[in-house]
Amino acid sequence: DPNMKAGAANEGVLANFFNSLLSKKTGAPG
Amino acid sequence: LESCAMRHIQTFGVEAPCKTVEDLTSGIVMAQALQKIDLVYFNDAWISRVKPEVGDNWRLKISNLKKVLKGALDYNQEILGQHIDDFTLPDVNLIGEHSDAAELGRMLQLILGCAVNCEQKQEYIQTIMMMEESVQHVVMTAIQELMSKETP
Repeated sequence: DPNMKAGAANEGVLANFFNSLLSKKTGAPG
Repeated sequence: LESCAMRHIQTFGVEAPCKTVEDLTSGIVMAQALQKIDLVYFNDAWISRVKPEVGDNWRLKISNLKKVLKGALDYNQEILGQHIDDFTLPDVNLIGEHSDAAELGRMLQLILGCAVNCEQKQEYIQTIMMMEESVQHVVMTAIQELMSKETP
């Protein structure tokens, strides 16, 4: 079902994005 | 953006009412949200400068909104180590005087940026990941726009 595939792909994109935010280092140096 | 950003700010559980665009135009909800993000930086001295009882006084609202905006921008620079460049800043006059939803959305976008980059970002990001996909998508786009305008 192409709709289910699109939904799963969308979920993957969202999960990847937010997981990348979680692992991103932030904070002013020093 | 403004609708999803409102949904997001409601997850902060601030004391001030947070149901309508009008509720947010005083700046109090946003100030309380910033305080939840970083209680050390947005301390009691800072929040005491945001006037709580503004009623319909749009001049007081604008004064509060200016403090919130400056606070969010300074926080990005001083604590998160990022300068937001080339981002169309929200027009606080339109928010305070005319309850402009689009400008309010841009203000909430900045606060969203603070939340997903702060020390406690895990909590805020995980909350977003539990929201509806459509909301997550808008939030993701809003964060990506901010990130594209940030310079270390």
